[in-house]
Amino acid sequence: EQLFRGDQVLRITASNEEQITLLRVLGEQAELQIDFWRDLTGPGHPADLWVPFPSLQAVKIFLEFHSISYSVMIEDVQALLDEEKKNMTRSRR
Amino acid sequence: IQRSISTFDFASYHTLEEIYDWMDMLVDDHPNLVSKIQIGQSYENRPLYVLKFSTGGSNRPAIWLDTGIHSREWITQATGVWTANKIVKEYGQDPSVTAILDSMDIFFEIITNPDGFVFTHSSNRLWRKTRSINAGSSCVGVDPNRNWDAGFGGSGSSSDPCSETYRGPYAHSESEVKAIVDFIRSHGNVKSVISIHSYSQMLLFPYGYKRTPAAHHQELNELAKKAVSDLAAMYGTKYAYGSVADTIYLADGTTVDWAYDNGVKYSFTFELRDTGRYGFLLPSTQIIPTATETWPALLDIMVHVLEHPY
Repeated sequence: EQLFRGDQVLRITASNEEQITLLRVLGEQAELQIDFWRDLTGPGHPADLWVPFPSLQAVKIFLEFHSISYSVMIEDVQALLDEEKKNMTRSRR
Repeated sequence: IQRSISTFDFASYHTLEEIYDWMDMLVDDHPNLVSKIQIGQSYENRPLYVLKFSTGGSNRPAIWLDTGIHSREWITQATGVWTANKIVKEYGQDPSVTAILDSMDIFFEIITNPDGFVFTHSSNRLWRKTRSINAGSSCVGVDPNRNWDAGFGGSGSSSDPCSETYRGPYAHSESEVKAIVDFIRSHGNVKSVISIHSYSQMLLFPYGYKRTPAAHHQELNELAKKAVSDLAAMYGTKYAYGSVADTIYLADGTTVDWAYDNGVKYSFTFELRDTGRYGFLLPSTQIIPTATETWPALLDIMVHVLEHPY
């Protein structure tokens, strides 16, 4: 079973087209293994980016370097999955 | 253990087995209204089941609904289960549902990507694609919403098997997609296709693979506007609406574009509720509110299809 300990989901809001282009470039970097859960649609619209733990530093540095505003939407993906699993087990019981 | 439809918990997430068992119970309890048909097999040989809601007749005009083509979007499969149950409950009670089913059939594929769905339960909760092996790559799976023969292969999808939007080697390469294509084509009288996803809160229609407005853009836009307004009336959930290309981005090879290009005028795709925090990990407490608010919008589309034969 794949675990997602420490993976985060970032809510990113690009303020202009230039930032959107930068984010698209970021998304194309296969080695980061990031995944847009909610895609980029336009300036001012939030996008949600799943970032595996090993890529967190690189992604956050990239966002901050380019002054792209973001917040952490999910602190630890695995913690939520654990909670979900617990709820399912409880409900089945 | 005696099976009972009355004890099924619609407010919980369920495994494939539990949902398939529930489908059998629904059919057993309503044999004159619901039947289960198998339209094919998944890559890993799981049956692809469709619930048929019909009050009789032969090759009636039909509405196609599917949920969960992206396996990790659990709220959609859960909404599908609730909605199928709602259709049964409302037939004979709600005049709109009754009128629809008195002259049309509804086909509902609740688990459109069973391999992916099982994988989300066993190995990777965040799995989106099918589970087919890609020749020459260690990455598994194809995005089944980029695999349709509508602008297939364009820049609004990926040629990289490791990408979440990998389009696959050729259009309809995925058995899960091909089964729907074959079914809709062989039926020949499908008037509406509604493909349900999550999350983002949007109601979208063709086109996604080009910016050119669909021939029926105005009618689809007005219908979408009414549907999202009725949806919002329940809990105030705000939806965006419009063509895929205008509202989000260019996306090639999608279900709704294929349906529209194959003569299904009322082709829509939903992106269900996002609470703004959990994304695909929406807590199960959100299932009933999501399904409940989606219902009037679905009904708007289905009633419009009934009242605007073509």
